Amino acid sequence: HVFSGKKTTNKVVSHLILVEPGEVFATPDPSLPDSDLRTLTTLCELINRELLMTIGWAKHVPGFSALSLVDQMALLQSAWMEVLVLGMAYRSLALSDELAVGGNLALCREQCRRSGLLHLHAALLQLIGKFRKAKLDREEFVVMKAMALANSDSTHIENTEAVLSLQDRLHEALQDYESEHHAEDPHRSGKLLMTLPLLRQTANEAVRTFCQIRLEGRIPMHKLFLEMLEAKI
Amino acid sequence: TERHKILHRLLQEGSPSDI
Repeated sequence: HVFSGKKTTNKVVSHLILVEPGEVFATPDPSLPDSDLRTLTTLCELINRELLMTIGWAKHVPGFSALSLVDQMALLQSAWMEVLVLGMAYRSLALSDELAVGGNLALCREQCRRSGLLHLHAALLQLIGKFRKAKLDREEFVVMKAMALANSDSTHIENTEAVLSLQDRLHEALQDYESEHHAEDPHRSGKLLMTLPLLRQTANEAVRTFCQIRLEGRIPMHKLFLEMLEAKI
Repeated sequence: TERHKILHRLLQEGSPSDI
């Protein structure tokens, strides 16, 4: 990765580094012709596997499993696309104008245009540019991902206090990490938190795009992906 | 939870079989 972080003494950050899932690799169907349909089919299958990994990962976010099942569901149903988009943005930091959708699959602007993902490509590039400018490192990325999950603003949360406490714990971890490794910039954690609105905006654009793909019905979509999209409608 | 049965099951049991 472009910006490698440093060893941290913060237990939450080091735990999040430890439980960070490995890369997901695209498995394009060789029986399909190389087309926008194959790109989208590959992408939707990849997202389904990423969703599975994201749910598994969430259980390891410190404090998440202590929430009620209803609140765990509310956070994931609301924030799953933000988590996926942040992962894609982080993987794409080293690329120029391409989206690293999988460990072995990067989509250029033209491929995105042909597949109906042009708006999403533009939105993601803006987000990636912001993280690149900030030199987001791996430690910051894993904490931001957990914060995106905890900061879902779902209206279905039962125990608001418990979710706020999870947010506080992650915020403390970020501040702790920044004071340890970026003491030269006392505003750094604030700058990173200020990227969250653009992350949500980009994730909303992604949800809109895949809801449209679902409506068109040309691409097979797995059950989990469909269920999570339906939760956003 | 009926509408969100896969997520519910994955969180509760962690057994992906028909995803």
